[in-house]
Amino acid sequence: YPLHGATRGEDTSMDLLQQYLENYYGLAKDATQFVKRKDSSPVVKKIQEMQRFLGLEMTGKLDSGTMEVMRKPRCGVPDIGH
Amino acid sequence: FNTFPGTPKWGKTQLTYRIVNYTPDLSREAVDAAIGKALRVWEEVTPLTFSRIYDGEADIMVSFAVGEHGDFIPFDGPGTVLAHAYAPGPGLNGDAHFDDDEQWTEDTTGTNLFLVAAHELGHSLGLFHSANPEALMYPVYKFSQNMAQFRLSQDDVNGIQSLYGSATVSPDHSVAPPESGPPESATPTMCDPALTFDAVTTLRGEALFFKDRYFWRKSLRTHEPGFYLISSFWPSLPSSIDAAYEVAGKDTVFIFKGNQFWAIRGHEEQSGYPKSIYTLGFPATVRKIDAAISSKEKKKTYFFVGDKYWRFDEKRQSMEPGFPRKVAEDFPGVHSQVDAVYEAFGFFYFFNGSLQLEFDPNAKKVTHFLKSNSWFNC
Repeated sequence: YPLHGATRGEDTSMDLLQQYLENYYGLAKDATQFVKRKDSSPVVKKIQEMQRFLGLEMTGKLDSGTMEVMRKPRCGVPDIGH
Repeated sequence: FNTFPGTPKWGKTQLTYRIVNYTPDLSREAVDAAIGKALRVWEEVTPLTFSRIYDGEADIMVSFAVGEHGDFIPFDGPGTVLAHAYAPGPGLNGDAHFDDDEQWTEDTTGTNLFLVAAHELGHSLGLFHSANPEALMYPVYKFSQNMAQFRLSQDDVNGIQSLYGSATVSPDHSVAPPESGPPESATPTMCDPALTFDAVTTLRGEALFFKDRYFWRKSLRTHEPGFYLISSFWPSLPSSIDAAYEVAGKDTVFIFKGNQFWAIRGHEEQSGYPKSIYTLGFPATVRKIDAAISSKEKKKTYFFVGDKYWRFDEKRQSMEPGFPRKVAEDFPGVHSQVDAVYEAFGFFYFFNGSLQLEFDPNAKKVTHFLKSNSWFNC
């Protein structure tokens, strides 16, 4: 069943968000269920942490400005310390 | 700025680096130049110096790799992750890895190697990602249109100087405590009565006067000298050089800093450099050259180090026996250490602070005292 364009786009964004937060902001690998529910508090806090670090408005939402920065090439070193 | 957790940093100022392999995207010379220029970005604002080695374990090992490459943090193919690097320390620490699935370029048509290398080497020295979007250490790649005149942001300078200080090196080359505030490096002015030079040389009939990251270029035909950034002509050259001289017969100018030297021919940086000064025959006790001059007629090059000098035979390409000798014995009147030396009209001009001594090598005496910037018609 082909997905509706907007839905597919949202899924892709959620995958990118999950990978981004896992790779660079220390989101636990088993937090998948939280990412799928992006309104959940731990994920919102992680998005805000990322937005604060990247100098973006801390909306806690996966807005277009945040997505744009996440899609840019970058250094692979995590933005938070292990 | 941020530093890594625990603030790891190098406990010495003289670091080694090795370029382990090359990307097929660029010539070896272009990779060498990009890495050298990236290191000099940090060298210019700290007491750190970098020497290249070709074998064995260097403090900073630079390599290109794709996918999984032995550190359990695989690269991800084209895009997104461009490179990563490790904080100071032994083994893998200090190393910088570049994703060879990127298209590495010298310009901005692909991913600019110099810019990414400068960022990664910041990690190698102990800087973590900065939250300042203007900083080189900001995690997101952002190319600058004006690559030739690239400068660190004040945030980067503050960060690296919080680890290593700005310029002071103790005699044993251990790291001096950081200074309280990083000074802004001022642009030198040619008619400043206190102006001193790092080095002076001829280049194809013109005179070059080096100072910090700049140089003045003076032709006998022009009244006003031109003023340029060294990096705008020769991106791989360091700033604050120690000595420079031209071997006119080879159309080559040799530039010295620390225990390394570079060769340039006009605008071209010669491949195979920097080389160690010890390949010229200096003993290990010589750490740097203060000044140098090559006599076109005699085909001899004079290297001044402290109160002594060495003489190099350009025909035999070897250091002459019987040296070093005392400067004051063979150049009566030139007593103190010299900053630079220049030859014109059959005279040697020794620069010492804001003074200049005109020395007649035939009469073996100082014939005039001048201000160092007398060549600028101030």
